[in-house]
Amino acid sequence: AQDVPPYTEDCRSGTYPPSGPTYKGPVPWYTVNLDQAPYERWQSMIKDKKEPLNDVIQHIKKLANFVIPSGKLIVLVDALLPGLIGKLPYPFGEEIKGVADAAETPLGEILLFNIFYEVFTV
Amino acid sequence: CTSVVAEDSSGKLYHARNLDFGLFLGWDVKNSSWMITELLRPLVVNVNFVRNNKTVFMSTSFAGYVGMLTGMKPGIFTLTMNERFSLDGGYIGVIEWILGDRDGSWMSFLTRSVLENATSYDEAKALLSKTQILAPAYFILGGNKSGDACVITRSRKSCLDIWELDTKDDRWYVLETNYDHWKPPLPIDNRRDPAKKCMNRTGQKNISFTTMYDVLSTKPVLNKLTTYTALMSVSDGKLEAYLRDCPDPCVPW
Repeated sequence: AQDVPPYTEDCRSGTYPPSGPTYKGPVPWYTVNLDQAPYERWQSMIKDKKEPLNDVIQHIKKLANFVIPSGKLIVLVDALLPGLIGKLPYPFGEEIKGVADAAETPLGEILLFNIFYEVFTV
Repeated sequence: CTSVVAEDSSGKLYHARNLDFGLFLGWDVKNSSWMITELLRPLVVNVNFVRNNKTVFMSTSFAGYVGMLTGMKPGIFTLTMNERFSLDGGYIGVIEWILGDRDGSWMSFLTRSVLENATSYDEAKALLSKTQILAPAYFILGGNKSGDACVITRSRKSCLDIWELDTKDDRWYVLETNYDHWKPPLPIDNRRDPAKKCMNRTGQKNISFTTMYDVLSTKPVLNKLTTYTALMSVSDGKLEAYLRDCPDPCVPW
């Protein structure tokens, strides 16, 4: 089905500058100052994005609980992953700690979000 | 994901990508969408990383995610990363890492380090092709002079292939989705051929942000997983990103 219209279109033209139903809006700009301590770098951005970040984390937790319904996987994430934060290369561990504190979210869950690519390639 | 680096007739390089993510991570029947894709859109941010009040690199990323998937070091190189699926996947690397084998680098931390520290296209290429990583990946790298672009196909422990731009051989763009370029894509997930068709129809002399955005707006290159489209011009130091949607009728991946 992918190869037939409407799922495969003729090459589009005139879509730029973006508008219309496939455009959902601009992306906001932030500055991260690398002269700041790693823990502090992301704080102002995360204060703005705390709610959507927690929505994603909650969804990942729901998925984890769907895979292992006892909830033990998330218990493991919350218990095990924070102990590994110090093993991450500098400055990533400190930056992730700063994100978790600014988002008021358990450290293990923010770390899981940050390593989701590696886990997801299964 | 779909990433493409193209060189126009004057030798100027453009790098663009659709970031697709969220397959099988929950389907919202009511809204006909992938749940995690919808949840990720509000987290998309452009970030200007500065040191001594000067831009070091720019990136389109997700708030809370400190690694990088899309970025540009103005005047030097552009970089995107596409997911590569393999049985020898990242979960094995993660388990090894947890058990104490820490030789491998986390993929998104590597791309961030390269964007932050590499000072040339060649240095970035060497780091991305030689560093041991925890998960397989495609790195799509563009430089700032004619011919400087490649797709690096990585397994966890080695570099499987480097596919270079070669304008002398009429290869004026390199385009990567989520399959090894020397193999056919999965028949139910062929975004490569539609994207190539549109690139070829556009032609080298017409390549610009406008036409690259057109290519990435054509279904199924644009699909239900597409979170954002990013456009980069390394010589102009310009990065633009736009949130995307693919209302029905639209292919789920």
